[in-house]
Amino acid sequence: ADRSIPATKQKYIPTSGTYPKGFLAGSAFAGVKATNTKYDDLALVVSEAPCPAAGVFTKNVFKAAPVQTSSKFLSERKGHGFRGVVVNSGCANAVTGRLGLEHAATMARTTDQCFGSAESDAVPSTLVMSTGVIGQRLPIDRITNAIPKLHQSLGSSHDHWMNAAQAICTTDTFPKLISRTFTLPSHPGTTYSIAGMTKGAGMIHPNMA
Amino acid sequence: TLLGIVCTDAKVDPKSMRYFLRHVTSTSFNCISIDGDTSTNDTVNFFANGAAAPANAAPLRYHGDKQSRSNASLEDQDDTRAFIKILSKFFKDLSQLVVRDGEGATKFVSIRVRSDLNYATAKRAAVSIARSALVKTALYGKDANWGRILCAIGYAPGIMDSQELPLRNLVPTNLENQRPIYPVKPRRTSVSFIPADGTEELKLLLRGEPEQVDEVRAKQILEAEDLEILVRLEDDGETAPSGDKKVHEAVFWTCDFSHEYVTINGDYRT
Repeated sequence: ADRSIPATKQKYIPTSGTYPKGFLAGSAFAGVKATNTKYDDLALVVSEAPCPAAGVFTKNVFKAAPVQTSSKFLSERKGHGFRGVVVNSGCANAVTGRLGLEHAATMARTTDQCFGSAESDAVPSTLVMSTGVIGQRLPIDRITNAIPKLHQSLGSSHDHWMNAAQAICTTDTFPKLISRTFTLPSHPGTTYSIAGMTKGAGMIHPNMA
Repeated sequence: TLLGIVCTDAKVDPKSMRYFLRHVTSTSFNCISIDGDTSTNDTVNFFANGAAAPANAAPLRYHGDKQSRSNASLEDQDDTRAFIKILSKFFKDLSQLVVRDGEGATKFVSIRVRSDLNYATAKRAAVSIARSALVKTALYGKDANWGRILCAIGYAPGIMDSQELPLRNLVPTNLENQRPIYPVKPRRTSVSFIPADGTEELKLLLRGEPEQVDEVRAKQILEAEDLEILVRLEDDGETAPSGDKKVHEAVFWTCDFSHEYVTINGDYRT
């Protein structure tokens, strides 16, 4: 499909940004969906040093495999020592049974290995997200083969963040990315940064906890 | 499906991360709707690595109760308040981008509901309006159809059923005289359109009575991409004493329903 951004949406695309220190972002092509032969469909956002993390997740009874897996990791690690999150678009890995759960864990472990973690480490330090069609299994080999490339693509520039924001899109007409700086009263001379990306244009009525 | 990833180089206490995230999600990502469908995959992850914090900086802690607030230094409390304010605005701005990209959408609609009973009532009304296919198609058609807005409030879960179920169990009572308090009363309900350009609001319904609507003005307001629908469930009129009435406000963001939405989703192939 044509990915050109409609003229009316151009105003929402940042041309630059100020990104938080010590975080990297990147994207790569895996070919998750058969009809996508060229656009990046894997994204990775990581902290160079493991850090605290939290998540809110859908309350839909049919929680997708990455939702179940990530919330389990967060619970087992009590929110400590996370590297980041790996995301695929093109397939939701939802209602995919036991194999779906294995695939979500495989995505996490394969990403961890890029940072030197052993496969035997008890709880992965990478969270997982997926988005796309419900009820289809992931082409996991394509994803695991592309993850090392994804790791190589990491960087801290505006383009790296934009590419990651684009790679998580499905029916979105534009990538959604915001970054800004702020200070806190106790240390007014210290500038902090915050950056965020999001996706979604249909099947949107989040009820997360 | 909604996905969100937010990262900061501020230093946050690991135990507080989930509380900060839950707090800001409740008034941002959990207050948007494009088509009323809650996905199997919705997720927002939040990371804080402290990379920009000075070595002697205390981690930001969430003070959710009186005890933890009283234990925290004034400096810590100021930092937490400032951080929540920044994080809330950030999450709201990010979540609104999703609404702006609603499939086939031509409008960005803010629904603001005020109730003097509780926040839950205001939110239930707002959610029902945002989910109504008839409200959203009227907005697409640029029709000032406030009747559909009222209708949606009236059938909202938690509002409609409060009339039928055993009152003593489910509906709050006025403790003084044990009379049930219904969440919504038609004669206290007012609806207005608030134009995005800051000009005067267009009153559509005033305390249960329909207003004579200026069609030309209504058309003008509905031509704009952005629109606010203001619903007051606590309108006792300017002449009524306000006393210490506390007003709870829920804000929800949605978009309209167009032919394009049907085309996109009808053509979608699994």
